[in-house]
Amino acid sequence: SATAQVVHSAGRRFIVSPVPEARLREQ
Amino acid sequence: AEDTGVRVELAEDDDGKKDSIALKLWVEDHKKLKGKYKETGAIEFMFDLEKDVPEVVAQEMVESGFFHESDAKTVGKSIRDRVALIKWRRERTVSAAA
Repeated sequence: SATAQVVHSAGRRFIVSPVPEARLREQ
Repeated sequence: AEDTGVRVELAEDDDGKKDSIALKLWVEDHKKLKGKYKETGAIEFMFDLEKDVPEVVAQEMVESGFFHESDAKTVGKSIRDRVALIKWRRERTVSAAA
């Protein structure tokens, strides 16, 4: 799956990945 | 916890010992956000239960371009609620063991 990494200037890493379909609330 | 439209969950099993734990955050209902939201997916990050402040982490997400400034409070509250639940579960586990 596609993931991307963003590192904030404070040093914290944010790893972005797709939200699994099953975890999305039905609307 | 209040439904903020932003969901925060554990991204790993909580062994009840680690100070830092992986959390995953994503937007369930973008209509509850004030600012314009671009679909970025789930954001995984490490959170130190002893040292980190939810609102500070939320601000870092704003500065990283995930959320609009006007939603920093909502994101911070969502993280705070989840962290409170994790801490409550840990305390309950310790009490039960005792």
